[in-house]
Amino acid sequence: PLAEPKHDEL
Amino acid sequence: MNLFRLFGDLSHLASIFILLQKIQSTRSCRGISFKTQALYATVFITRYLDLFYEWVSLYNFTMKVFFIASSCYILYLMKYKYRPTHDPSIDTFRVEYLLGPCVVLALLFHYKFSIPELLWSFSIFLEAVAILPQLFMLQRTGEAETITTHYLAALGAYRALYIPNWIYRYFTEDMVDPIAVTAGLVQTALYLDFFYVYFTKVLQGQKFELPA
Repeated sequence: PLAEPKHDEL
Repeated sequence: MNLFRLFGDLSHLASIFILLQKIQSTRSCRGISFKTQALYATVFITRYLDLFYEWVSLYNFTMKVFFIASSCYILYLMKYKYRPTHDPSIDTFRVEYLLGPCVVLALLFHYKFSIPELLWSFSIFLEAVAILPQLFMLQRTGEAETITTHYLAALGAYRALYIPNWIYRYFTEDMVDPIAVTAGLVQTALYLDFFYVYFTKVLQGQKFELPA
C-alpha cells in the first residue's frame, strides 16, 4: 500500500 | 530528502537571487510580470500556513520563511521602489482566468476537506500556472534580457528536478502525491517552449528572441 502523502516538500 | 529535491530547491533559491540581482543591477523590473510575482506570493502564503502549527525540519522552516519573505519583498520592489520601470500595459494576462479554475480544482481535488488542505491544493494548482502571465509577456514582447532568461531557466529547472524526486520517492518511500505530481508535470510542460529557445539561443551566446 502507498503511504499517504505528507506535505513535507516545498 | 534526496539530491533531486535538494538541487531543485537550491535552483528555486537561485532563481530568486537572480531575479533580485536583475532588479538591483538594472535598477528596473522591466520584463518581469508583476502578476506572476503576485501569484507566487499568493502561492507561498496559502501553502505555508502550516508554518504556524506543523514542524517538519529546520530546513523546511527556513525555506518557507525565505520564500514568503522574498516574494513579498519582490512585490514591494516592483510596486514601490521601481514602480516607474514597470509597464502594466504589457502585463495584460487575465489572472482571474487562473484563479477561478484553481479554486474549482482545489474544491474537487484535495486530501481532506479542511481549510488548510483546500488552501494547500489551491496553492499547488496555482503554482502550476503562475508563470503564465510571465510567459505571455515574453511572447508579446518577443525578447528578454539575458538575466531574465536565467531567472526563468532556474525556476524551470527547479520544477523539472522535482520529477525525478517523485520517482525516487515512489521507489524508496512508497510515496506518491498525485495532486502535486499532476500539477508539477503540467507546470514543467509549460516551460518546454522556453527551454528550447534558452538552450538553442541564450546558452549559445545569442539574445533571447522569439521568431516573428
